[in-house]
Amino acid sequence: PLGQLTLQKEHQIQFQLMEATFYHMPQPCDSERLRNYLQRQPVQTPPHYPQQQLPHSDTFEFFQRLSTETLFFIFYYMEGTKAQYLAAKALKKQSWRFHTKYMMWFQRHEEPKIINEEYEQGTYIYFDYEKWGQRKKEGFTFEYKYLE
Amino acid sequence: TDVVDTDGFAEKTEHLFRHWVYTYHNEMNGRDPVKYFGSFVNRMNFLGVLKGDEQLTKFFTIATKMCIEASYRNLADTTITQAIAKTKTYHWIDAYVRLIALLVRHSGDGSNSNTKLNLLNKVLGIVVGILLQDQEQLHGANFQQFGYQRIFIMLFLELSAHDAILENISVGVVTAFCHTYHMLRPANAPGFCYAWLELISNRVFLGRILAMIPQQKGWFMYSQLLIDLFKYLAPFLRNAELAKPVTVLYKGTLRVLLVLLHDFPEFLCDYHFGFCDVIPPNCIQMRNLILSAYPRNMRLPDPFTPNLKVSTLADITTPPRICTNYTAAIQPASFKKDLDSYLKQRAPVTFFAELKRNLQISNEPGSRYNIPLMNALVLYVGTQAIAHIRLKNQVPSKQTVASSAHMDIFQNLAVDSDNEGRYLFLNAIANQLRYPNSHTHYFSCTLLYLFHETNSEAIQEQITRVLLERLIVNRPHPWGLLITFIELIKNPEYEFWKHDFVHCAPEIEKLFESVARSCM
Amino acid sequence: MGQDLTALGLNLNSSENLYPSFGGPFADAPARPQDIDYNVPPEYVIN
Repeated sequence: PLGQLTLQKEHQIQFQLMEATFYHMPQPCDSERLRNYLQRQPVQTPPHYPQQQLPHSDTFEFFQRLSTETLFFIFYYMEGTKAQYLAAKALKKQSWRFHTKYMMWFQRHEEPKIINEEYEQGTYIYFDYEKWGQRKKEGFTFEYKYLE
Repeated sequence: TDVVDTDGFAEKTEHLFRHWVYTYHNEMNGRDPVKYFGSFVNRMNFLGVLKGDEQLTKFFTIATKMCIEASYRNLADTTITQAIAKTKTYHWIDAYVRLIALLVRHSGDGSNSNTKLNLLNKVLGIVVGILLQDQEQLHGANFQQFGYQRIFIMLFLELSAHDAILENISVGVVTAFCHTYHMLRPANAPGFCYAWLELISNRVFLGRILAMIPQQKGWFMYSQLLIDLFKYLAPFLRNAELAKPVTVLYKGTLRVLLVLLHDFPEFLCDYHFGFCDVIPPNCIQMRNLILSAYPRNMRLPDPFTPNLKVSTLADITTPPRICTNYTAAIQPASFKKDLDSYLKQRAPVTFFAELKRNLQISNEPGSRYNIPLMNALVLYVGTQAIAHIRLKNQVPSKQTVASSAHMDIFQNLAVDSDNEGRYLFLNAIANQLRYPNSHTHYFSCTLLYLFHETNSEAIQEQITRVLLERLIVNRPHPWGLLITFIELIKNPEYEFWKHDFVHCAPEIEKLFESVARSCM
Repeated sequence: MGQDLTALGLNLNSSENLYPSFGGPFADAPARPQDIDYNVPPEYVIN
């Protein structure tokens, strides 16, 4: 029974300012840090491409199913985000270990020849983020103080 | 106020600020950012920026204006896309914000929060002043919100970083931002309203103010921000047709409320009363959303359970927490005194004339009544009635709510009001039909009692309308609303199906039957 | 009739809190893991 109510003058003025700013709506990326490599840039893709993110794609289980290469990509190109955190967690699950001095991931290739409190030494596989590939390194010393 | 450049201060500031932006993007990402910050502060000091309050104010005013001018300049640059214009602008603003955050963090000694928070409030106040001046005088309808939004959100994120000193001032930081956002509420800065909603619903801000501040100290502040939003939206939502800019802001509000309903239902439970006071009565679904909240540790019995005995439910005698001082709305004090006296002595009858005089504030159809007073009065009388019933060791029921000073007032409001007044009165009751608690129970009995006792079919129809309009909108529906309506249509005592208005139109009849079927 | 609140891009049946990945009032999908700032060990921030 309240019926219509005409807008008062002050509300009409408010509406004009609101309407003007309506054409410059905030985007989610306006509230997010600038990403060094992969800034959020919505691009119109053909409608038959999946337009929504895959279900559960923000879960650890999803990241565990990603290939090692993909996990390295996420780790190095999405730094400071939850994706990097989940990728690191998944890599560790695959017994990769992060070296905080070389900032690279290492994985034992075989049982180390020497193991003591400070370090282990032997043959390792590591991921070289500059040459973007996995390499084998013999006689490498992994000092535990650099184990993240 | 505009900065008067006396001794080349502006030029020095501009040079200093450019140097900082360069430092930030080229040195600060290294291993020892604080080292660079330390040498920059020495530069500021050398140039007299830290000499006193006035110089510091000038510095921040000029630096903020440089960032905002960059935002307009970049956006006006037709050779680049909007995305690149924003990225270029943020290149400046993110550096500026980092400087502010470092100055806040390192000012005063580690334990002295006041120095830090005073500096933060100063800077926030300067940005607010520039924004309001920009919107009102400089750019008007061409006002651009994104530069200001960036300053606020990135400063909040910087000051929310995991850092022992910042953790120490986190409540002060959240409080400072709440004051700032209240000063920039949409009614004050309509051109900033979308950015404002982004800011108050930012995931980090929500986490801080609603989850991380101990003892829910942030809840009241946040409720005030939502009330600012509802007050702004109210005139635009009061009519059925929404203009596109309003629809977008309204849907954005619904998203925020859904997150609150899902993650912080107790917050909506505690502040529902203040929210319903400012949400227009015709804004049914948004109000239902708020009234549907219930404590997470509570299990709601299925309202359609056959022979559900509401009075035997465990929580039904527990009074709900209401964090709004609703009795303060019962003004003037003389009226409150007369109300209390009537409740005590059930006299004098002249009180009802005073009641009507206080509730009616204009003759303008559609806004004749003081809605906050109506809501407060109904809730106050109801809580007094519950206490009165409990004093007699009874529980609310059709019998125990009857013939009392409290019910006199409700029946007077039902019988003696016009359509509009009665609609608002019945809404005030229906707003209490929420999750199982003593208010839901009492007001459910009261509404059913009013339906049963009245000899006016118009009143019965209006009670049905008030319930129905809340039920036919999309979900969610408050539990108390459902159990009241189910009781009304199921219990033969109310002779619901005999009323003509139930059969007034085929689709209405079908709707009642579909609800009845789901009950059976 | 109001809006269909299940169609606003929020996973209302989620057992987790929604706010940590809330994309904002005008976003019709939650923020993705790569959009959400996270307190990763400083060594991970390699630039």
